[in-house]
Amino acid sequence: SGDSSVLREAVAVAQHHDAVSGTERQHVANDYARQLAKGWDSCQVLVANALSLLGGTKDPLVFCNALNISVCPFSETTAHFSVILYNPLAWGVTWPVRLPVSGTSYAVSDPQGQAVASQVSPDPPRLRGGAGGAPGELLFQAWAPPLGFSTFEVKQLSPGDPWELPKWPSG
Amino acid sequence: DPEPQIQNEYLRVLFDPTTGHLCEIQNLVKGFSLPVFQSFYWYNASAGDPLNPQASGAYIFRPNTSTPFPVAKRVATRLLKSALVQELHQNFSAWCSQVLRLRPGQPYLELEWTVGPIPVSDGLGKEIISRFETPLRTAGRFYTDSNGRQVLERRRDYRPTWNLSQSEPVAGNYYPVNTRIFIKDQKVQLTVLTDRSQGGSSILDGSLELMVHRRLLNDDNRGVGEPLDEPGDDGRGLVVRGRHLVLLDTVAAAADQHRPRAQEMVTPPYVVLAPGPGPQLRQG
Repeated sequence: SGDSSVLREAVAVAQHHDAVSGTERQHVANDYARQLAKGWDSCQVLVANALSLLGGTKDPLVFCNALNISVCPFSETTAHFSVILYNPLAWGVTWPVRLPVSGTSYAVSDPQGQAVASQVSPDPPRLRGGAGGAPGELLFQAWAPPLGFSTFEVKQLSPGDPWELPKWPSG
Repeated sequence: DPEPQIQNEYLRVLFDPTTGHLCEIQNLVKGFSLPVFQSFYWYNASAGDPLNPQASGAYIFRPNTSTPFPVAKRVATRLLKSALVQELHQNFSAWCSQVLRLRPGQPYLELEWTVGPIPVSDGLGKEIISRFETPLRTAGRFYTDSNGRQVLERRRDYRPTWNLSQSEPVAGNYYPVNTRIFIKDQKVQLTVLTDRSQGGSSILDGSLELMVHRRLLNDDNRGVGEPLDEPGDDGRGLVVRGRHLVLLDTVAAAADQHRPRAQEMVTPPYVVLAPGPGPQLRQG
């Protein structure tokens, strides 16, 4: 069962002036981060339960917390998956979805089943020596209605080819 | 490429072919352009001096000179253009890089910066800034928000409620930026949206800067008892990645753009993945 009170408690603790301004000792900062991460995990169970209820399904739902460094084992290893976008704002948004993948081309369809333009770009922006091993990053423009969901279906069309990564210019 | 540039239906962004830096932003809808130079610099963190023993630390920002050092005078660049995105990758150094992106339908320039681990083997603490320089005549004024709500006018070396005698020409002009900082003249406004709270200022007329990362070697003697020197996952020093959205518009129209964009920055859509076709969600 999901529980948002874990995150509420962690955010309450992080109202301390040290947490707000970063003037705590390192081990205290690490503990603030640990509490927030535990709260985050517990909320993800809550969101998954809500989505399962709304979708009438027991399928597992996956959260990737390191998309900003292009790491997501699920999208890197799954040939057919869906991307669910929840928009918390009171107006519709378009949003670039970037997911690490191992294929070189994918078919993306929108909630109405229409094809969505997508591309796989090489050399995802991972941190140097960082984790994650996908050679490419799937990019498509998604959108979601005000305070609502959109589900985009992604199917791999071609297996991963060895990428000819563009090299940094000399110097 | 003699004139490296990226473009969408709203903006054209030009880069210096020699140094690889951003050098101009053109608003294609309103038909005007602004020379904008952007680069990364580092302030040498003070370790205290004979006049004032105060060091830069977790509580205190105190550079030991007012002029920051450029991370790189020239950057290695790579230009990628496709139907879905046009982007220029800049490599300032092994610990500082940035990707500038324009996507169809987005009236702003996205700068995704990655900074760290900050090298300190020279024994110098460093405070890293991203600085934008323009010819705008700003008369020492710039604007920063408070918790994403009220925007306050800031004036260099001045306080509205008491006669300030400025003792710290840089740090004394830094203010908290929660979501946005902007500079403007009579007609044109350059706004930078942040994806987290940062320190910001306008130290030179026509310029604005945001502090993106710090790594210090001295305690500032205010109680924490250790330098601000975060080890990061591998202990080599914290690596930070973030985004700045740059909007160039008329003063009259600027708020219509930066207000919704700033909200989207702090409450972006939330991505959840599912195997196969996923749940058929009923809209609420």
